[in-house]
Amino acid sequence: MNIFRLVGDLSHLLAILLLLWKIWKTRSCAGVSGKSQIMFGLVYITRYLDLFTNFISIYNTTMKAIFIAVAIATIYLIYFKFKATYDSNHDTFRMEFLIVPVGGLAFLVNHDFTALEILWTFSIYLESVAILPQLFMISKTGEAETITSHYLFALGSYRALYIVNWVYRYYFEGFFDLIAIVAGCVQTILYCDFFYLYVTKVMHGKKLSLPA
Amino acid sequence: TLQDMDHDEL
Repeated sequence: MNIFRLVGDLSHLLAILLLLWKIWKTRSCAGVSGKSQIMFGLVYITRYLDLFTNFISIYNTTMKAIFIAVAIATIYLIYFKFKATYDSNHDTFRMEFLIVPVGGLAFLVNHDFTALEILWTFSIYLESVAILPQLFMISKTGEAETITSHYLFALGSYRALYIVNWVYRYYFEGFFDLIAIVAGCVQTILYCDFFYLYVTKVMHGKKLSLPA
Repeated sequence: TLQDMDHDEL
């Protein structure tokens, strides 16, 4: 464990708790892409199947359990409890356009052709594109609530910090996992224009609005 | 370099 990965994990935890809190407090999931949340749920479930079989540390097990629980709770709030506030007209990104190619790629490019490893690889690839429906929805509505932009900033920062963690681990531990690194770079690149808007607007107290 | 199969990262 290193500081970059720890801060990255905490930023990730902050992001998902922030989103859950926003939906619960405002009793509304307006501006939130349910499709992205479904894909994140899929990411955690397929990645953490080893939750009970492969004990790494208390921290690792606890965080995996929290991520899965918060993801399921968020999906429940969006599609059941506050379903009336779900903006399905703007959440129109076709998930199958992401899940099918990612599933195929996981079969072709992986470290080990076993069920668990292919599911882990699927999860890594899916996570890199899972935010697309959310970013697409913001581009359609032309704006995002400030709390949603904080969620996105924390979520985008987590994988950016993981990239720093991988550089650190390469130089100090001789460890690198090319699949995670390439997917992590793609994931972080997808946030770049959002990061620019966040820094230039939200940090100056303005609302996040895309140029019409 | 090591490609550890039991993924220790979240």
